[in-house]
Amino acid sequence: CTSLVAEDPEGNLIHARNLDFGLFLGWDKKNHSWVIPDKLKPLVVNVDFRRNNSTVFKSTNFAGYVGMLTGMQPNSFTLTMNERFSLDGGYIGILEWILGKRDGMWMSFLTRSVLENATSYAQAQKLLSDTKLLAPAYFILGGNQTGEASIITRSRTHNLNPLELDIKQGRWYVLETNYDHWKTPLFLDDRRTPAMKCMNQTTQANISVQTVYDVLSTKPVLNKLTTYTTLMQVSKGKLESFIRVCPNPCMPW
Amino acid sequence: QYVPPYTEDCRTGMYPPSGPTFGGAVTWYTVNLDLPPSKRWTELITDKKNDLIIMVQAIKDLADALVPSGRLEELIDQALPLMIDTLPYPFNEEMKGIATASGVPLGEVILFNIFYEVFTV
Repeated sequence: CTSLVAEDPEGNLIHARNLDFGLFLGWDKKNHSWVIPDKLKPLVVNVDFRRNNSTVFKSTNFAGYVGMLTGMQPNSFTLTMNERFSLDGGYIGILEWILGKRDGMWMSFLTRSVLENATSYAQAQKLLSDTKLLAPAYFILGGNQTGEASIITRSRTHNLNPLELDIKQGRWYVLETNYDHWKTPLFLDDRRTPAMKCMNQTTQANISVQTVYDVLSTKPVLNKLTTYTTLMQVSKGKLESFIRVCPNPCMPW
Repeated sequence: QYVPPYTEDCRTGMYPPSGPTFGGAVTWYTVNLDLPPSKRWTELITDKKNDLIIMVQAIKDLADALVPSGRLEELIDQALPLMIDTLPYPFNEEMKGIATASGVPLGEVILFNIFYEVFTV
């Protein structure tokens, strides 16, 4: 996955993501594609969650999956999550759960609860940073004010090295793939470098929904695992998603 | 990370989406949070149930490839439903409603929804 939040010169925040999933879960030799992404693409839906006839939040979901991986509370905050690998992983959380130690949250139920119940970027940030989890994860959170965007790197129990926008220091976007931002990515799977190269080449003066979509359409940021791209503009309350295809030659991940 | 043609120069002019990297638009649905949790996803799942059945079958095929005896699949269908009431409300009720609306066994709906944690194995 690749998630990013960028701030344009007018202080508007754009939050976008490629959802890549299904590594090593079966390869379709005939179509030169992974089995799971091919089965997930028909399930991609945009959902408007409403209460008392007004929108509470919007999301891009896989039908049948009640948790959240990509969502927006219009005019309030935007949230995506990327997978984080760690030896202290979800299997330990599941084991604890089965043994009756149930003080952690399942990742996607936490994101759903935050999108449904949090009332601000700050509150969402606190919940995502402090709630104990069953599995590690990256939460990429955007707000509705200038400077409000952060990468929350979570172990099951801690929030590690939070990274925020810092316009004055020239950090006008934050970008997360599937590696801790303070470490170099695995060289065989470095989608961060090409994505940042394209963001820097675009420059803040030219950042927009259109140019962010260009970045997420550039191989290997676009790869064989990419199922959908979502673009969110919190101040307009606008969420749009597109099913993706990566024509050969294309990186398998 | 510069291995053309698997990597490429930064793309431009890709929006609005079209061409070989565009796989289609995404349909909008409404989920009414005023409904009982078990009824919220009925309309959406009724539309998508065939695709969900195909997806779940792919996960079962994977389980059978990992454990050819079929024991893993049995475990999913018999053991996972036992944990449904340990999962937080209203998500447990929503999953029951999805199983009812799609005809997919509850254990398989649960596995689909906790796949993030399971996948780390």
